[in-house]
Amino acid sequence: KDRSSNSFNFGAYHTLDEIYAELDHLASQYSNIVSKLQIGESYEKRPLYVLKFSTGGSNRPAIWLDAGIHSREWVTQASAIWIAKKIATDYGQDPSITSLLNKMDIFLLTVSNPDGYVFTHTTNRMWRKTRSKNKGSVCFGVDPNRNWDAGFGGPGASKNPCSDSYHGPSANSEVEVRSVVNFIKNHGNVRAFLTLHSYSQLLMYPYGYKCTEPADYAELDALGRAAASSIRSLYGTTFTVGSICTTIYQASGGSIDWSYDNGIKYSFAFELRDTGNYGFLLPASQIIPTAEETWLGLKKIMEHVRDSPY
Amino acid sequence: LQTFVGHQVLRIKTRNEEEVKKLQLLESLEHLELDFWRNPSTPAHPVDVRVPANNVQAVKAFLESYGIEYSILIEDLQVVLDQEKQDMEYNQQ
Repeated sequence: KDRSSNSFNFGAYHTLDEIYAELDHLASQYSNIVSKLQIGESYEKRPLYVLKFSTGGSNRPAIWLDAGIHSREWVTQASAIWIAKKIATDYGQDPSITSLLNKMDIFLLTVSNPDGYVFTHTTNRMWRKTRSKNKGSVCFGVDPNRNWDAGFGGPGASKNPCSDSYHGPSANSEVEVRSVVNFIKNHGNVRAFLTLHSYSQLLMYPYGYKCTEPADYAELDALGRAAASSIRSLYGTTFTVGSICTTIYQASGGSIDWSYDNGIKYSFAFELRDTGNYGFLLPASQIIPTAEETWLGLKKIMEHVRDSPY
Repeated sequence: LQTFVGHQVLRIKTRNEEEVKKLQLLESLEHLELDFWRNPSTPAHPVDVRVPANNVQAVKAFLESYGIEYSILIEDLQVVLDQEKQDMEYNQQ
């Protein structure tokens, strides 16, 4: 297969195989800054691939970005692929991204929950969880954003294996979660943790498992508002900014609470378009506008991280 | 392949904490197989919920009996899914 051809349609939804093929293509086409790493495998033994954007150096400070932990939120996996291409093409062209990558690495997990993603394509478009088997239950899967070791099992997560917000038998029980935790802990120098979800247009910071303000509340709130303003500047899409608890509802075991409590100050969760007309079925024609505006918000945060070492 | 013919997505607007509590009760009724896209939290935040076709009437009756305001966001989810599938097939061609 000709790896130099560029036939991937960023304005369409794709199967997991197509996305994974495009990761190879990006790593091949932009081999000077992009490489593909496998950080583990899913419950059903699918690889978990991360794209590493780096200009060299060892153990540089890094930004973590993931998408698709809730499998049905298809616009997030699609946006992540667009963002991967954007980072690769902007390096050397956009002074801001160039200076960022000359100082830091970016790790991008485009499909955090590959089993769930395949299941949404083959069996149930509305599937949100992993596909692990739950002992003693006929129901499958754990909500991987209730499975992190952050107030695990507390309010806003279900103990019922049949629920869409089932927290799982123990923190990190899901290999998809455990793989990310191990990767970030082993890396040891991740300075920002950004996660993409979709539906309802929110930009949130910790906490979700408790309704108290994080120590860095003022800075995170101001940065979140600046990012939301950048998002709005392109197409007028409005994001609500706040902590998970005050913005939506109390929810325990979430990823950004774990990252924040483990010393990653700049921890944010994005909820991309839309506000209800399509739900998780955002038309493909909106993928690129969504990715474009999201990129502006991400860039605002990443620039702040670059300029605010801690 | 699981289909969603007749599934509706409702947007529910609550006016006070009491109505939020009613929705939290609705959320706990597992036999209705509701899929909350936005869970009940505070009166300021609307609730979006996917309701299977055979439970649409029961849920609407529940809401109406308590005078809770709602609107239909998606009339038939399968219609939207079919459109999405068609778009993907077109793209693959």
